[in-house]
Amino acid sequence: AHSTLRRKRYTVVGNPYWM
Amino acid sequence: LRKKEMMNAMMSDEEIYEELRRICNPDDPHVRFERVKQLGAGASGVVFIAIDSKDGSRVAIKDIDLTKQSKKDLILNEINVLKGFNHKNLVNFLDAFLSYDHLWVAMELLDGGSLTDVVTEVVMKEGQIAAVCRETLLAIAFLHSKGTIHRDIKSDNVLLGMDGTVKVTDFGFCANIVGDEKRQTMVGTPYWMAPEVVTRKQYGKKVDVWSLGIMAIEMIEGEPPYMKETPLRALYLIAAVGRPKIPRWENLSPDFQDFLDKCLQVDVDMRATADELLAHPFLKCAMELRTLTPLIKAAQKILHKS
Repeated sequence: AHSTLRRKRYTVVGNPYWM
Repeated sequence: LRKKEMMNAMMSDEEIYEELRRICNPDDPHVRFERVKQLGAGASGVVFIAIDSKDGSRVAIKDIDLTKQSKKDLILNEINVLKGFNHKNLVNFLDAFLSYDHLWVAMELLDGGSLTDVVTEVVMKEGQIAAVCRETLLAIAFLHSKGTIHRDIKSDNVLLGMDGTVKVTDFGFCANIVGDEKRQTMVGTPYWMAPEVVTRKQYGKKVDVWSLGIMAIEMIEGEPPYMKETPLRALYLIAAVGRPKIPRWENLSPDFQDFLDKCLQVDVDMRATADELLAHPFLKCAMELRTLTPLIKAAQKILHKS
């Protein structure tokens, strides 16, 4: 859960992989 | 800065390395700095505390692995922004070092940690929220006056000193704009993104004001709206819902409600500018920054970071 939460707070530039 | 940014965007990787070698300190960072403790890891690099052997001072080092950076021109842009600006509410840049494929950016160390630790672990009073908003707005207004949008305002990028000092950091995603020029690339962190960024419309400086409004919600609730959703669903909700619902809205003071209202206007023309917000009545109830110190200590104790 901690790593998921941390990934949610990452900055994205342009199209992130999950879009 | 805008011309430099446009030139950087057209440079090849080799040219960028050449430019980095030109502007970086030739010292070997592995020799000069003694690594003490890792503070965290972000999208663009790892941040740790180090001792500078030159004067024994403690500094924050951001170690960026250039091989993992798809847009290396953003790195050049960050250093130009860091080197060019000096303000009491911006984390001060000390120096940059190039070591093989790694770039070490040395910055002043704020030992209170990030605002995220405080908002997630302790409850803040409105006066303390107003103080943090004021200091962050001073940084944003300064950047905007220089034609720069931060584009990634969130509690993770607001650092605290043990004396309650508040400083904005992480300029790796800044955009330099001329006058009312607009941008379109989606940059930022989903949960803090303004609707116009999410819907790929052209956006300008006021995206930072929206993100500040979301950060104010963090200071009330401990996390931004939709944090329990996936990033993709959060983007959908921002675009579909627009202004987020704020739990316990009725418990907030009228001034704070109006401040949030002006930050979180979906219509950009209705949304306030950073300068306008600096004159908002809500900031008049700001408590002294030193009142943040007990919150910082409590958060560090809970998170075993003291």
